[in-house]
Amino acid sequence: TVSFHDDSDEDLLNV
Amino acid sequence: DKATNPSNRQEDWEYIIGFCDQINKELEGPQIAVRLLAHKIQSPQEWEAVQALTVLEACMKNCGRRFHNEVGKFRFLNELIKVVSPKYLGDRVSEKVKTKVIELLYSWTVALPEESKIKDAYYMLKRQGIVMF
Repeated sequence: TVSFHDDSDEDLLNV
Repeated sequence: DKATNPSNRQEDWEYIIGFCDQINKELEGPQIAVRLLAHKIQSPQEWEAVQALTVLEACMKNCGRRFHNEVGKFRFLNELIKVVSPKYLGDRVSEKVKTKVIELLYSWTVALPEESKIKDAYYMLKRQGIVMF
């Protein structure tokens, strides 16, 4: 099986 | 669930190490694990959250770079930030849990300097006055 490697990310939260 | 069960009398290292082993065995282990851990760390039950932080620390020591990469993404770091920030869950979370989250973040800035987003998150909390010392 081929696995999808997820390299995505979101932005740092602002607190 | 077993490694963070609130009815555990003490931390159950058999299950904690079992969780680490499972991460190491599975291709998508780190991605799945950090989602599960983020959820437990945000538990309203302090003991469940504390155990989840122990599991997280154990995974950082035993699951290598694949796991570090996942923890070092803002996607996961943001979930930790929510725990300590009064804008999110901070007012409802115990000092014990918040202190442990900050201690872990700090320890990783020292131990894993290559995970630069961890530093970004930690110093942002410092600038915002959420980390005092």
